[in-house]
Amino acid sequence: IDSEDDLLQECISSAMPKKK
Amino acid sequence: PTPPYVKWAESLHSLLDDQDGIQLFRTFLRQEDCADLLDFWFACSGFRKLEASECSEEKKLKLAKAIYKKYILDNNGIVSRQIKPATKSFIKDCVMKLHIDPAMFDQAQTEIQTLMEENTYPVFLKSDIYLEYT
Repeated sequence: IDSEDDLLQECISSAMPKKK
Repeated sequence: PTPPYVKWAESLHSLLDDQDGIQLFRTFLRQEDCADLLDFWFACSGFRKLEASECSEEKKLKLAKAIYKKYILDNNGIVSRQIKPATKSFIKDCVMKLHIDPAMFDQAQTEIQTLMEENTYPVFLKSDIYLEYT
């Protein structure tokens, strides 16, 4: 489960805009 | 220059294009107990971006299953309740048949984005949390 949550978190973060 | 919080009120995309705006919107959504809408929207965007990266088919399948299990499988979840049944069964078929396509979550993302644009985003712009911030 952890690895799935980590994978999801990594995916969500990858779509976030970079800090301006 | 236009203050960021003024740009956030121009459109949902301008809000989601700014980390501070995302943070404030997520805090508001968490208060409304629907932060999953935003996380799902970003997860769909992140999944589509995988196509451009050199990630393995196995990782794409694992991620597609994780998104499906976390946001769609449980019919009581806020995301699952807002997505049309036909869209949910399409995604289920893709996962079950291992037809992992970069665009498999696009329709579901569009439906959630429409919900946010027509509902949660306008309410956010009138919320205490946004008005206090401005």
